[in-house]
Amino acid sequence: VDELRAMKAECNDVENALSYRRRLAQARIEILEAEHERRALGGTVEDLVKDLPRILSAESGRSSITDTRVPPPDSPGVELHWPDGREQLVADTTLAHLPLLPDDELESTIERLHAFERELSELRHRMHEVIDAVEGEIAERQVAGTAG
Amino acid sequence: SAAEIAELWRDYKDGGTSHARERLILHYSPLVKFVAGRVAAGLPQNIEQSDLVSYGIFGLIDAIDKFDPGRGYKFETYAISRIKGAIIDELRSIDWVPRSVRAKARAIERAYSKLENELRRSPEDKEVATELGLTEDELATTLGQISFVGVVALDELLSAGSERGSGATVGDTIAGSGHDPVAAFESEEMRQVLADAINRMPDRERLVLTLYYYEGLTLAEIGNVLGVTESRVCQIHTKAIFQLRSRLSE
Ligand SMILES: Nc1nc2c(ncn2[C@@H]2O[C@@H]3COP(=O)(O)O[C@H]4[C@@H](O)[C@H](n5cnc6c(=O)[nH]c(N)nc65)O[C@@H]4COP(=O)(O)O[C@H]3[C@H]2O)c(=O)[nH]1
Ligand SMILES: Nc1nc2c(ncn2[C@@H]2O[C@@H]3COP(=O)(O)O[C@H]4[C@@H](O)[C@H](n5cnc6c(=O)[nH]c(N)nc65)O[C@@H]4COP(=O)(O)O[C@H]3[C@H]2O)c(=O)[nH]1
Repeated sequence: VDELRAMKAECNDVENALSYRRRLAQARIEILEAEHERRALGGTVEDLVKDLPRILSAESGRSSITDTRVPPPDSPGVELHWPDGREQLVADTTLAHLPLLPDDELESTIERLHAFERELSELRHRMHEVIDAVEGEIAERQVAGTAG
Repeated sequence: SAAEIAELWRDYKDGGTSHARERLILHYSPLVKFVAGRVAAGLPQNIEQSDLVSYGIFGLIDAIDKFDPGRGYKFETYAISRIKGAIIDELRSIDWVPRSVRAKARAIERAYSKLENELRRSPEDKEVATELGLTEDELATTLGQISFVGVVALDELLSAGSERGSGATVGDTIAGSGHDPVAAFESEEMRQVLADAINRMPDRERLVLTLYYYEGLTLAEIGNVLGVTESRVCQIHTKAIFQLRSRLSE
C-alpha cells in the first residue's frame, strides 16, 4: 500500500500542476474573448476589468456535494515544461497589455490557448483515471481490512 | 518574461496609478478563477459563481496593494491565500447556510456532545433521535439536509470549539494560518490531531472520514466502495463530522 500511496502522491502533484494551469488557460481565454467582444462593440478596458466577475464565471461548472473531494493544496504545484515553451501561454504579460495587442495576434493567441487548454484537460483527465484507479485499490484494501 | 512582470510591479509601486494597478489586476486575475473554482466546489447553486469571483478580486487587489516585491517570496502563493481568505470571509459574513439549517445543525451537534459526555461513547442514531424528540427517519432526513464538504465546510470543521470566531479554534491553535483552512488541514500537526480523533470513532464513520479526508475520494466514490447509496454516505459523513467536531472541541 505504501508504494501505491507514493505513486498516488506523485500523480497528485502533477494533477495539481495541470489543474492550476488549466484554470489559468481557461481564464485567459475568457478574458481575451471578452476583449475581442469589447473591440467589436466598443467600451473601455476599465469596464472590462469591472466585468471580470461575469467574464470569469460564465463557463464555470461546479461539482455537486457527492462529487466534491477534500480540497487539494492550493499552490501552483510542480513546474511543467514543454519543448516549445508553451507553458508561457499562461504566464506571459499578454493580459497586462491587453488593449495594445494587435487584432490578428489577439485571435491567434485565443486559438493557441484553446489548443493548450484542450491538451491540459486531456492530460488532467488521464491523470484522474490513474489516480482514481489507485485510490479505488487503496480504498478496497481499507474496507477489507476493517471487515477482517 | 520575469523582467516584464518586474517592470509592471515597479510601475505600480513607484507611480501608484490606477492604470498600472489595472494592468496587474488583469495579469493576475486568472488566479481568482482558480481559487473561486476550488472554494465553489460543493457549495449550493444559490451562491453565484460571479459573486465568489468578485469577492476574490477584492482579495487580489488587497494582495497587490500589500505585496512587497523586494521581499523575495512568490506573489502567486501570497495572492492565492489572500484571495481564498477574502472569499471565505465574505461567505462567513453573509452566512451562506440558511438559518433553519444552521439551527438544526447546532441542535444536533449539542445532542451529540451531551450524549457523548453522558454515555462515554458514541451515541447510536436511536439515542440521538430521542434526545432531539425526532423519529429515526426524521433524523436521517435532517442529516441529509446538512452537508459538510468543500473548502468552506473544512473551515467550519477546523473551527470546532468556537462559535463564529469567538475563541481559539483547533485551526488557529495549530496552524496559525488564520483563514486558510486548506493550509491548516495540510499541516502535519493538524492531520495528526484529526487522524487521532478519527481513529477513535466507530468503524463505519472512521472509514468514511478516512477515505474522504486521507484518501481523497468523493462521497459518491466512497458509496461505491462501501456498497451504500450516495444519500446514505452523505448522512454518515454528516453524522461523523458532528461526532468529530464534538471530540475536537473538548
Ligand atoms: N465535478 C467535476 N467535473 C469535472 C471536472 N473536470 C472535468 N469535469 C467533467 O468532465 C467534463 C469534460 O471536461 P474537460 O475534458 O476538461 O473539458 C472541459 C474544459 O475543457 C472546458 N471548461 C471547463 N470549465 C471551464 C471554464 O470554467 N472555462 C472555460 N473557458 N472552459 C472550461 O469545457 C469542457 C467541458 O466542460 P463541462 O461541460 O463542465 O464537462 C466536464 C465536466 O462534466 C472537475 O474538476 N470536477
Ligand atoms: N483524483 C481526481 N482528482 C480530480 C478529479 N476531478 C477533479 N480533480 C481535482 O480535484 C479538485 C477538486 O475537484 P472538484 O471537487 O470536482 O471541484 C472542481 C469543480 O467543482 C470545478 N470544475 C473544474 N473543472 C470543471 C469542469 O470542467 N466542469 C465542471 N462542471 N466543473 C469543473 O472546479 C473545482 C476545482 O477544480 P480544480 O482546480 O481543477 O481542482 C480539482 C482537481 O485538481 C477526478 O476525477 N479525480
